[in-house]
Formats: sequence, structure tokens, C-alpha cells
Amino acid sequence: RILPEYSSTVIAVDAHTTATWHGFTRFLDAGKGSQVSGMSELKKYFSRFGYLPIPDTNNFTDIFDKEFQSAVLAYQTNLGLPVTGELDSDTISTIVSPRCGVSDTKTHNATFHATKH
Amino acid sequence: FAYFYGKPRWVRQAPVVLTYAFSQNNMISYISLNVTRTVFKRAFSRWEQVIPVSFMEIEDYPSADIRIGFYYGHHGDGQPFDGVLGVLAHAFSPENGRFHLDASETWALDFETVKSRVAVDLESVATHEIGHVLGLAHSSVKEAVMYPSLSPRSKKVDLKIDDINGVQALYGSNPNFTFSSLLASEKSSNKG
Repeated sequence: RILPEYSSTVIAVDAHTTATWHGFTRFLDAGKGSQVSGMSELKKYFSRFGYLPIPDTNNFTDIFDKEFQSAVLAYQTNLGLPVTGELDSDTISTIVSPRCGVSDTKTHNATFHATKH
Repeated sequence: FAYFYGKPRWVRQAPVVLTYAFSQNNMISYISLNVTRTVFKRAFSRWEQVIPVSFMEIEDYPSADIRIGFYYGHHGDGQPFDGVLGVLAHAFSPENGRFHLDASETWALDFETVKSRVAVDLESVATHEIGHVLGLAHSSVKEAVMYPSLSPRSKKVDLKIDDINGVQALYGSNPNFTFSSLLASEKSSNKG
């Protein structure tokens, strides 16, 4: 099913989850162009671990835009996941998994600046 | 493996000895201090085996190179913890030495006695954070100790080749280190 680039498929979801990050499972299979209520919280997660710069407005949107897709691609590369650019099950299960608080990229303003070997 | 930006490391005259201490006011009570010491000693020794750096516990927390404590939520470093699971711990790159663990977790030494579904292995997280203290960033190799995520009720303490190559590129190799000595110690610790 090919979605026109900027149409938005609004997915009704229950926004109230309490477990740390467990609520992110509701974004399963979201991809570019989709809009899911609460996706801004997931973007904060990506920002915290170095994949998304904080916008000038200081607020993230709920839209799965091009910039967020780049962040997802970088995350998948960094975590050794299949690089799909979508929130597939491997990616979501890694996102909700407990982890170390150290950013994956130590320079916040660059998407990927740790020196990989 | 990866390094922090600028590839920071502890620059000391050989023999390199880094001291560590526990924050007496910020410990968890359900694991005794002695047992916690034993766990951390084992975690430090895994890195000692591969690089020419040794670690020594001291009492004087403020003067230690590596300062370890368990904290809830906001704890003064701008990186608040977030309750059960989520972020488990963090440590700062050289030569900062701060090493914090989330006191909200259910820290476990083994999963026979601790039945909780959200139990987190203390030794695995300690071994991972020591890698950060030494200068390693996160690895994309899932089996590596320096991989960023760790599932509840799972244990990952044995350094993998990715971890060893990374830390040895920073500090050189421990002269007594051989991969066979590593495998031997893995076997003995698994039997233990």
C-alpha cells in the first residue's frame, strides 16, 4: 500500500502508558508520512541518545517526517539492526529495552559522530 | 567499537592505577556493601586482564578517580534517571570518573534468588559502565559488553573481541593477556 508522500494516516492510540518507554510499542510499523499522537515523546527519546537535535521551537511534532526517518536510519545502523527507516518490530523492541544512559553519539549536534572502527 | 568524541583516555605514568570508591550515602541497602564490592571488583578485573591498567578501591570518595553511587531521578548531573527499567545507569568519559546507577532498578546478582521480571544484572551493567569510564562509547555489536541495551534477567559480563580491540587500542595490551587466558577465565567464571 503506497501512501502519497504527505498524506497522514492518523492512528488512534491510547496515549496513557506508565512503564518507562513501554508505551512506544504503539508506534509499531509507523513510517514516513504517518502521524501518531505522542510521537513527539519518541522523538525526545531519539534526541536524548543523540539522534535528533532539539528543534528551535523546543517542541517536536507528532509527524514521522524526513528528519525523523534519518534519525531512525542512524539508530538502526548504530544498534546493528536491519536498516529499514521504519519502526519495525526489531527497532521497537530495541527501543523499549532497558539501556545505558550514555548517548550513542557523544556530539549532540551531529547525527553520528562517535568514531566507529 | 567506538570512542567518545576526541578519543579521551586516562593519561597517567605507568603503572596506571585508577582508584575507585563508593558513595556511602548513595548505596542500595538490599545488597550489602561487601557483596557490592565483590561484584565491582570482578567487573574491574575483567578490564584489568586485557589492558595495562589496574583498579584499586579506596575509602575516600571525593578523591577517587572513579566515584560510584546509586541515585533516584534527578541527581545533579543534568541526566535524571527515569524509574524502573528505561535508563539503567550512566558513566562519564575520561577523565571525569563519575559512575551512576539508577537506584529504582531491581539490581540482582543472580536470577535464581531474584525472581522479579524487571531484575537487572548488576555485574553486567557495572562491566559496561567501566568501559565508558575507560573511554569506550557504544558498540553496534550486539554480543559486545559495550552494546547499549540489556534485557532484564539477562547477563553479559564477558568481554568480547570488539570490546577488547577497542580498549586495547586506547591503552595497549596487558603483557599477560592472551585470548586463551581470557577463554580460561570465562570458563572458570561460568562454572563459578
